Amino acid sequence: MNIFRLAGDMTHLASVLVLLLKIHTIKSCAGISLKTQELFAIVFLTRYLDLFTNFISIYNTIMKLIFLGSSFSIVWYIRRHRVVRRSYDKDQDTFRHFFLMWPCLILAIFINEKFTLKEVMWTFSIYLEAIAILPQLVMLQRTRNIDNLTGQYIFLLGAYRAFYILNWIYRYFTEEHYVHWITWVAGVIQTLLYGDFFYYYFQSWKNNVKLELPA
Amino acid sequence: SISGDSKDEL
Repeated sequence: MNIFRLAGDMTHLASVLVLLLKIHTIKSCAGISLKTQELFAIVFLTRYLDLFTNFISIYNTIMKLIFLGSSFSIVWYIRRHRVVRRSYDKDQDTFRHFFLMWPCLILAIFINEKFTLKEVMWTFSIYLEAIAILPQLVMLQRTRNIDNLTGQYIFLLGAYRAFYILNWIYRYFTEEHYVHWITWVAGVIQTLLYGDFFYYYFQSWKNNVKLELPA
Repeated sequence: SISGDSKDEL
């Protein structure tokens, strides 16, 4: 474990906590895309199939359980919670997200490191994670006005991805046989998707004004 | 750690 990997995991964890905090304490999911949250739940479910068969460390197991538990409880909150679900902006969240899964699955069947069920599902989760943020970004563009917690949530998610790229660069130079084209290409694409958001986030931070995306 | 294993990432 290097410092970049740890920073990546911690910003990822923080992003989830910020979102849960918003939903749990304010009882609101305004500005949050259920479509993106459902995709994240599928990402973790298909990636952690080896949760009970491939032990790596206590840290890994606990983090996996946190990401699984949090992603499914966020989806539950938005869909089922009596108060929270009323704040869900359904009309702004119209992305046909399940259509994103097919190309990811087909790509995973053809481009993977090993053709086994577990490996194909793992690769599928890597591809799906790369584009899972799209419904959320589309929703941001539409609503334009972004509250602080939603802005911080997306910023932390983007930071998590950026730290993972630094982690891969570090591991490439410090470990033998560390070449993983699939995760790298998917990871870079995923990080680039946050580029636009980062730009406006830093602008608003620098000028000390409320974050607002251009029409 | 085992070299080159990306499955230890989250």
